[in-house]
Amino acid sequence: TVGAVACDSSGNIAAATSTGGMTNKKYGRIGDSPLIGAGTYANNNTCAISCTGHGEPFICAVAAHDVSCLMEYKGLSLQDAMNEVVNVKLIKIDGEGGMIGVDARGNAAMLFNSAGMYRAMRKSTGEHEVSIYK
Amino acid sequence: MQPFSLVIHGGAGTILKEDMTPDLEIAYMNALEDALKAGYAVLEQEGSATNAVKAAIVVLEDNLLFNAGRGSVFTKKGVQEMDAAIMNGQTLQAGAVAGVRNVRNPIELAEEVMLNSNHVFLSGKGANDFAIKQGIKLEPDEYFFSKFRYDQWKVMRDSDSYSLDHTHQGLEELMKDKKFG
Repeated sequence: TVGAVACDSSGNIAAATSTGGMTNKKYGRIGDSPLIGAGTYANNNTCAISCTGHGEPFICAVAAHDVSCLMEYKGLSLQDAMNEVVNVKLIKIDGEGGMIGVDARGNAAMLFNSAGMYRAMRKSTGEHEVSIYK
Repeated sequence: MQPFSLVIHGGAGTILKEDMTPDLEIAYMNALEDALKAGYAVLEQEGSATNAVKAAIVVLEDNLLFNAGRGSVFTKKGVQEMDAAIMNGQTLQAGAVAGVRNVRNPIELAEEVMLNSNHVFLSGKGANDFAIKQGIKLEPDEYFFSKFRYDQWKVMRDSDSYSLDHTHQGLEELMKDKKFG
């Protein structure tokens, strides 16, 4: 699974996710990636999120939209909201994987609860990271 | 102009450094950097966040290393069925496709659904029909074939098991002896 989230110079944000799914999947199984709110979500008022990992728990957790809700209703920061979903909520239901996010102020975060996640980020303020492992 | 940013991901899972060859690790890092450059270039030119995420995803879909587009995993039937979604945070418009075959860049089809259909989510043959109508680039099955994904599938095709991109019988193990410049 691959994904991207961005905040542009006008303060608009977007999210995108693309995947081949799981090896040996059958019955027309789909995961969270194409489900708006589960694996992909964007809202200028909160955040843009793309998820990767075991799709079924991410669907049950409505993972991407849950980050947005935590920011909107509980006032959490992007980082804290993503941490709550990835390292608390998903862990409880064996939801292995991670997510990336940005908010409309250009803040960015990359969180995962698995051994690794292929990931990279670049910000106009100078931050630049390309990583695989924890 | 306010600060802008781009973040990308490949798969997540049991990715262990000891299972990775130096050449393969460099190949992954270069691929991530290429995708980051493509998306960031859009933002630098004051392009939209939607165009930036699409540009980054296209590069990742075209790279055999990642489970999306070219290099997608095999289903039980031995074919590739791909899913994609895109959402614009300014307008809350969204487009998604699932179970599409032979579409070179499923993210471009998802964007077509978002912009040029009256729907949010299309699936299967109907989504493929829409791709043809919209002039989305298609590729033959051979384009999506990769030996390591085939070997990964061969291990479990006679079982009811399934696996994530990078967990168990993973890509890294199968590609240990492959060389990447």
